[in-house]
Amino acid sequence: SGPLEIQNEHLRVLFDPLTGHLREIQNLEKGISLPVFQNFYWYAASAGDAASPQASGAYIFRPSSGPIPVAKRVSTALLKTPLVQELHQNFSSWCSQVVRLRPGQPFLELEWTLGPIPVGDSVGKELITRFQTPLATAGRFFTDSNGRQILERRRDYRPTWNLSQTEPVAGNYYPVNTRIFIQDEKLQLSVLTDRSQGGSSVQDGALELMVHRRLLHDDERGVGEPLDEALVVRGRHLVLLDPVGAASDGHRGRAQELVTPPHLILAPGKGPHLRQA
Amino acid sequence: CGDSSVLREAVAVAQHHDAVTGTERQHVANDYARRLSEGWASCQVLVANALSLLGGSKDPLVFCNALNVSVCPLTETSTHFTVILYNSLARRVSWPVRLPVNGTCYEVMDPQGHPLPSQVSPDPPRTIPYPERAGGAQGELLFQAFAPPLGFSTFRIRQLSRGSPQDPPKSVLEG
Repeated sequence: SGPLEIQNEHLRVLFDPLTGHLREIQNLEKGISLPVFQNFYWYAASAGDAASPQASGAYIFRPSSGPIPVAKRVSTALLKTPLVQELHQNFSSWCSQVVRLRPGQPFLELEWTLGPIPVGDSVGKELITRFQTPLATAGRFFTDSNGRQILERRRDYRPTWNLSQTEPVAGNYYPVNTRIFIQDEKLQLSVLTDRSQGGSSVQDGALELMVHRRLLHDDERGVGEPLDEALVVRGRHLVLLDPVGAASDGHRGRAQELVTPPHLILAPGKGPHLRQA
Repeated sequence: CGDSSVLREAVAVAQHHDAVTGTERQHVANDYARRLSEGWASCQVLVANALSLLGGSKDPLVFCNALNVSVCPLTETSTHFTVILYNSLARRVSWPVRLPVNGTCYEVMDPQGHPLPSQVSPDPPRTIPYPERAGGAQGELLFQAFAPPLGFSTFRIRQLSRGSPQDPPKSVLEG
């Protein structure tokens, strides 16, 4: 079959034909491209260890493992029509994603459906999506503050005190309300969220967002029960690739649209006769 | 009788840090969800009343709360319906609309009565199990809608034929 790619007038997005993962994003308008590998991973939740009895729970994010990929290869189905181009990726029976491009849209849409997270192995799981690029980010990444100010974050660093980092993953997670991005001197990769999530860049050139979690232990911080809901969640991320100087123009307006989308109301037949603006 | 204060109070309660971060107990999470659901239902009545007043019509309005999982009884069973898009932003937006349908071909008219490009997209090949859709619709009607700043746009949709959606122009299944 043909190459695994989707394209509109703004973007061309390539996928690995063997594994089905996102491989590269090309911004045709700006003449730039960036290898981007995206996958879903999970961190094993801590049940307490020799260093500390602290377990992962509703309040406490304390992974006891590195990120474990949900799937090394994904099943895919490509759908190309005049109004939309989609690659459906099936990572597992509880993890899937649709990667979508529409005509006129200068961003890539990722719609993920996750859950119920399996816990038959008695391990709590905190699920992330991670984007890996060759960008030389030198430990720097950016998150928004309640949709307004963009704050620079630096790995293993706090601007107002000397940090002794004891949690290399959780200690570098920050709130993401509408967007997170990484950049080098030329390019910026931005990911917009449709809800508040935790996010980080625990490796240079990578950014990740926590998308779902299911835990089996109480963290003894007052909740009194594990966060053990077998929920299915669906959400969207918008991915933008731009030159650094032009990036904010793209992500500011898009972030507003994502958190306050239009409301859709239906009526049988002709419906009310509303005066059109 | 619609009432926005039900949702206002539910959202106010949900400003508690446990509701914002999801660190509440399960029965409290259920209560937050119940309050928000009741608040939204009450607001829907208010919005429907306002639109009926503005449009001079007593026809019922429908809110499909499960559109994110492609479930909407109205669009799945009707051959003629209207989509109203309300934009709360202070600038024009263009927004992709996806509606679960069971027909093959539909005509979508924009607010000025001009036809809009649309298509019925069938399910991609079902040889891979992915939980994309919860409903029983055979396809999804896609079109690019738009709405003015802080305003409404109405799109009238009519089914032109019955039957199963056609195959997409190009559909490739990878291992």
